[in-house]
Amino acid sequence: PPPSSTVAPPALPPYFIKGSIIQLADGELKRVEDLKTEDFIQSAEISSELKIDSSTVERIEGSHTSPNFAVVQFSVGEHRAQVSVEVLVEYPFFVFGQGWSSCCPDRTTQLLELPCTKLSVGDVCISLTLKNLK
Amino acid sequence: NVEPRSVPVFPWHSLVPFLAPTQSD
Repeated sequence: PPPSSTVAPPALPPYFIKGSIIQLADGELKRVEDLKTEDFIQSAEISSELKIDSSTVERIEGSHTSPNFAVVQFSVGEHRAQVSVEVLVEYPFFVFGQGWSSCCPDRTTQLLELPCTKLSVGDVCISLTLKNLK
Repeated sequence: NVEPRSVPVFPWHSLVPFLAPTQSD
């Protein structure tokens, strides 16, 4: 058996747990594991404040802070702005046309039961910005 | 009989990271 970890995982948001009920912008309810790319796109189209941006994964590194964290660098939107986020390795991102992906999908599946693939450089994730950001 | 439980419902945008680049006009 694999060695047991004594590190307590930091809490992830509850809505990523398999079976969580998500409300789309048109009021429709779906389970988190059933969400499709179109659900996010259509919800953003309805939204008056939010718009979807494409965020391409440029780099994935281990965090200096903790082995439980990773630093993911994205190139965001048409201006390809560089944004880095430090997240738990099991934190899921939604990849266009693919679905939930994380730096450590085994851990995501173990902790959340959320079906998940490996987040890789070049993946295009769904992210949000404000529509009227000036 | 099983009492129906109230299940939390989360808005779709909770699940999407807010990667807002700084923009200059």
